[in-house]
Amino acid sequence: IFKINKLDDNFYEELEAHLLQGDLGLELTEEIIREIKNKKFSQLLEVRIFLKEYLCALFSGLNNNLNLHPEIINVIIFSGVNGTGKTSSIGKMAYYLKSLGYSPVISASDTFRAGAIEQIKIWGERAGVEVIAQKEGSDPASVAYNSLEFAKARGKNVVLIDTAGRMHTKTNLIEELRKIERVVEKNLGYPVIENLLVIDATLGQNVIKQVEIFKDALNLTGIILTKLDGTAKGGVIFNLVKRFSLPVKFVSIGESIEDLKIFQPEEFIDNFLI
Amino acid sequence: NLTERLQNIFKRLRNRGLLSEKDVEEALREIRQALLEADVHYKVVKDLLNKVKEKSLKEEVLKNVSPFQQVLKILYEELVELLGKERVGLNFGKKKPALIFLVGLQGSGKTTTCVKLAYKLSQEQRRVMLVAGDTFRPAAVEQLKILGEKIKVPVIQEGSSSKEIIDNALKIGKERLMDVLIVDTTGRLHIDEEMMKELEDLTNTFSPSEVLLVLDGMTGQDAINIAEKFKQRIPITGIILTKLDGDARGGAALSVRAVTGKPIKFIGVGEKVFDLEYFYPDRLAGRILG
Ligand SMILES: Nc1nc2c(ncn2[C@@H]2O[C@H](COP(=O)(O)OP(=O)(O)OP(=O)(O)O)[C@@H](O)[C@H]2O)c(=O)[nH]1
Ligand SMILES: Nc1nc2c(ncn2[C@@H]2O[C@H](COP(=O)(O)OP(=O)(O)OP(=O)(O)O)[C@@H](O)[C@H]2O)c(=O)[nH]1
Ligand SMILES: [Mg+2]
Ligand SMILES: [Mg+2]
Repeated sequence: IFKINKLDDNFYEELEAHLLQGDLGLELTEEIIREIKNKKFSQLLEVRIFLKEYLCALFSGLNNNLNLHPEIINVIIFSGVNGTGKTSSIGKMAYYLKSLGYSPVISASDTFRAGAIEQIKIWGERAGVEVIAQKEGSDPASVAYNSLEFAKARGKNVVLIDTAGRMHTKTNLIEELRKIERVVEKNLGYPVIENLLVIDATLGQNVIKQVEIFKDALNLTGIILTKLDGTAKGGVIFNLVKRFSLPVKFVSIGESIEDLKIFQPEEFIDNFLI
Repeated sequence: NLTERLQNIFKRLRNRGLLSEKDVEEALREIRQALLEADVHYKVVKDLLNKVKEKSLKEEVLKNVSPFQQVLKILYEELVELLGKERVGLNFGKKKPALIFLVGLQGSGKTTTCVKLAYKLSQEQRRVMLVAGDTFRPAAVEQLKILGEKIKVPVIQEGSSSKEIIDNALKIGKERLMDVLIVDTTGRLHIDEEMMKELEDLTNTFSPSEVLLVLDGMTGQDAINIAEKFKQRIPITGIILTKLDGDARGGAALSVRAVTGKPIKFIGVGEKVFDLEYFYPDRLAGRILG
């Protein structure tokens, strides 16, 4: 879009098309275009600067660090709808935290989906991290409990809890996640340190409904945005950050163990505006 | 919702006869909002609205139908038309066993859908075998075997490359007088040259009677890019839209239809083996409109 030469109606139409096609959503797109028009810019460069500043401002004040304390057991829960990348993100996170000097253990609390336990055991092997599991069909909260006991006994300071994918519209399944949070808090005497919602960058406006429901039920502390190595721009993130003040902590840009990166707002925005 | 919003617009209209361009423009703005919120692609929305505008301005307002109902009816009909009017079944081709490939992006629901299809076909008294063609994802074959076991359908994985696995499965399938082989494939990005080349190579080698693109029903604007690239490289014969048991409006369906022209054959509505439904365009049209 920034190859166009003058700020005419054609330009605004192209800009609108670009923003919408990046999944920014109609409401935020119209708001931004209105603000740009009100500024009565004469230069293309002014528009680009304004856009970048506007989008960057949405992330200001948000803490996108993991709030880990090395002397306690830090529990990180990974939740989200089906197929977004929770299990593989845990493998990558275990590898990343180990490289920082933490000693993580993985809780195979997806006891529902076929092959979920086998899948995360392989990720555990890749990361050099132990996986605590029970058999398929057991209570996810009980696997979490066992993982905490294991962590205490073996001096592990991070417990990464995998959960089964679930639609936000299934109330009983959302309740199951609340139970895991409660069991952890009861066992440790303090809350889960991070509850990260794993969001697939190829998904559209429904993500907003997902966050609404998950955030209302759980103590969500952040987002992991996956599959940014595709062609999707993940523009729904701007709306999420604006509406829920939920920080994006990590992005996943591929299927290898080192493909989990700390979220950089400026880099994300530059890629969005291309 | 859209119906109420259009109703409010047209309440103010008193004239009978042809709808004025201004009336239609106002209605189209509301419709545009509804479609974009439903994840219909920007360009598909544009084309659709032009068609609706053209038809709305041509048609004389019927005696017992309000102008808004008229525009809504035209829109609904255009949607159903675009989604594909007739129900299209699976093509089993001439050779036995028939080969069905399921392809698509990572996490779209291919493995689960392979099992759902196997269940449906075995309920129809066909002899089915599942082929574990995903050699990349950790425990992909375990996932398929556990699910296959539940529905008593054999899962075959003999060989180390996808090509070998399918080739061996065909031999075994012929020996065991199988009717259909359903092949699960590795999730891949439409822009991953190596992976798309592999798929191109597999479809050229084996000429499956069905290559079904499995797409997550919650996909946003990117659906156009995905559909375009897959259609460019391989002979897609149909589409399966998954995860429509949530509340995503499913606008990606229109994008995929517009780009590929291929029929949506099934929709996934849950994680269980029987959560596969035939596709009904009128139902999805209503869902997209909200
Ligand atoms: N290209 C790409 N693929 C990814 C990325 N993250 C995850 N995947 C792939 O997406 C697929 C699903 O990942 P999983 O980790 O199984 O997702 P999940 O959320 O645990 O899935 P369920 O437990 O079934 O809900 C796998 O094939 C992953 O390799 C990413 O950043 N890029
Ligand atoms: N709610 C719901 N979940 C589904 C549906 N179809 C598949 N899933 C779930 O989506 C997740 C991903 O499904 P898979 O079958 O592993 O997807 P895949 O395309 O084989 O993934 P990769 O092999 O990693 O590319 C799993 O949790 C499935 O149970 C559906 O129609 N509804
Ligand atoms: Mg998982
Ligand atoms: Mg699979």
